[in-house]
Amino acid sequence: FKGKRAFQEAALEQLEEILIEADVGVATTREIIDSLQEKINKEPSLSGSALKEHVKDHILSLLQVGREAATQLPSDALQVVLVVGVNGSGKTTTIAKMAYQLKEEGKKALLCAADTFRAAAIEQLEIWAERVGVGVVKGKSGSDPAAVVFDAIRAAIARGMDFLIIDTAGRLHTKRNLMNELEKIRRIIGREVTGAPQEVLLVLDAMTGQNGISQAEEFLKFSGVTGVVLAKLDGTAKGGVAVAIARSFGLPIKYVGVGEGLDDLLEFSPPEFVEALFS
Amino acid sequence: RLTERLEQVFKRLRGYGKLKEHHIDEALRQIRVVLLEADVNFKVVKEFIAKVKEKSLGERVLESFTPTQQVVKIVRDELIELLGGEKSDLIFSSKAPSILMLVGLQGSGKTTTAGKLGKWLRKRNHSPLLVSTDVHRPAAQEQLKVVAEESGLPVFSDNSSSPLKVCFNSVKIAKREGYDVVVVDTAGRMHVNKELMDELSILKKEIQPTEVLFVADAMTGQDAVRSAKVFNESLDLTGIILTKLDGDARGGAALSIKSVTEKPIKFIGVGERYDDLEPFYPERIVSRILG
Ligand SMILES: Nc1nc2c(ncn2[C@@H]2O[C@H](COP(=O)(O)OP(=O)(O)OP(=O)(O)O)[C@@H](O)[C@H]2O)c(=O)[nH]1
Ligand SMILES: Nc1nc2c(ncn2[C@@H]2O[C@H](COP(=O)(O)OP(=O)(O)OP(=O)(O)O)[C@@H](O)[C@H]2O)c(=O)[nH]1
Ligand SMILES: [Mg+2]
Ligand SMILES: [Mg+2]
Repeated sequence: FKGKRAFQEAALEQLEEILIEADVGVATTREIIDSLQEKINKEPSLSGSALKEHVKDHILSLLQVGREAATQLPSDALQVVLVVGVNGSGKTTTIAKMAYQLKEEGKKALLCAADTFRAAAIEQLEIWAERVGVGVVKGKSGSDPAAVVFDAIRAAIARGMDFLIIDTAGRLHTKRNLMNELEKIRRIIGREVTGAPQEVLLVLDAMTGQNGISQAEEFLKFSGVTGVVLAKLDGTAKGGVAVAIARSFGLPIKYVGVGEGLDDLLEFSPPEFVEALFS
Repeated sequence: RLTERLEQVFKRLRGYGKLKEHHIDEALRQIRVVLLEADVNFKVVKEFIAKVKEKSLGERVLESFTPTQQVVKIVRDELIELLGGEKSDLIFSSKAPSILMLVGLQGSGKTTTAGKLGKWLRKRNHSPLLVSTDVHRPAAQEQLKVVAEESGLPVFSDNSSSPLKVCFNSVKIAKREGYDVVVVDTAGRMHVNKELMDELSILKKEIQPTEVLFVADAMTGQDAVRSAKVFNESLDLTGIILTKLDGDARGGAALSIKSVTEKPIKFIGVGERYDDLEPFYPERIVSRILG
């Protein structure tokens, strides 16, 4: 009997290591392992593979959060998608991929180059827009991003667009003035289109550690966030911080980025994600 | 924070009278949590805790009147030693131009750092030339042009589709125009992309840089050891630059990357402007990691 206990302890340690190394984080991992320990106390004969299945189910239930809201009602209003996140996470490239997908679905999309700060940010989005075959509204480099957003909304409505996707400058969530700027952009969107932005996507680099949690917290406060895009999942990082974010804020992962090409954006699949955590 | 956590532990332990060796494990558990929450790699933490345990028992902290201070000092000193060590100046060639190559994952901050490094070099009376070998990312060449313009530096770019050709041409220009350092910006890439990693090692072999600097994002989590290990095995890095430390990422990736590559962290990026580059001081990042 002692052998069984030692074996289970080893199994729990192994599972804990997998979760921590996947960036799930100490707190969320502890919650999962504690609940697993309770199961073991009730059913002392659980096998190693049964324990693993329980962990997978637990994570799946955490990831189910917010997914009921995923079915959007058809609307005649302009659908405004605001894309936010810290520097270099993959926002601009993700927008190109989304525009490509919308075009494939026969939707009319317009892009807004509201990153007026970073070197060649506007040019980067322009090249993508040209490759996809969608229009882009831009302003002068260094101009007020809120003004560009305003112009883009007016243009999208005038041209009868279905979707307007807004690219914003990368910003660290600790920079109050930059977060205020984002809040202002959100206000303007809401003022010009009722109920907009209908989607605010936080693009998160899959290799992000526990800092992802404070990123989600701050962007939720200033721009609002309706979903997470986990970019660069084609590396070796597991993106486990997204589980901690789901648990802390009830934020669903909506898409995953798996490469630098236009078709490298997939709808998030919780079972596939969980399988990959353990591979 | 580590001090508060340890104070609670030792306060509780005081009730047990004479402490046994295993009582130190309670304190070690707290150190482990602090490091994991700071994104230090799981296996790196394991090795680190073993070292701290050995030192703590050796210094008989369980018999000390101030065990918290003693353990915190052991942890801090051990971290500083792991992160510091050899002097981390840039290496130059005796025969100009010296070539500094910037490599790393997508979006880590290489192109921006190229501008920062160029400005840093010019302040120290060097004559740097920026070069972009990124023929893949949309507007990458344009981005480095703007970076160069905004930091008042010369930049070489040609529409040659080969990173190797661009590099050779830039070295020709440097020799002709008297630039003594060429800062080579490369395209971001995944360490698991064999073709792109091979491209980079061929580039290194051909242009023989005196510096191959791995530009890494300070908010990187557990994956930091994996990417750093592959880049190091493939290129034999000469140094690390940790970016975006102007945020609130604890920066445990610094310890992970240092311990798996054993290469010096030479600079940190602390903002988006071209003055936002600082030399790396272990003490500062240790305070961040320990909360
Ligand atoms: N491998 C891989 N690379 C990606 C993915 N998404 C984006 N990238 C790359 O990551 C780098 C940064 O992407 P950007 O789209 O410029 O990121 P950003 O968030 O707009 O950056 P800033 O505007 O500077 O904050 C580029 O080299 C992209 O090609 C992905 O899913 N996989
Ligand atoms: N806050 C902050 N932002 C930084 C720092 N270094 C770079 N950035 C930002 O990070 C984003 C990505 O920087 P880039 O220089 O384009 O990164 P890169 O490694 O060249 O990207 P790829 O070429 O696509 O691999 C940009 O928004 C930069 O302004 C830093 O130290 N602090
Ligand atoms: Mg961008
Ligand atoms: Mg670049």
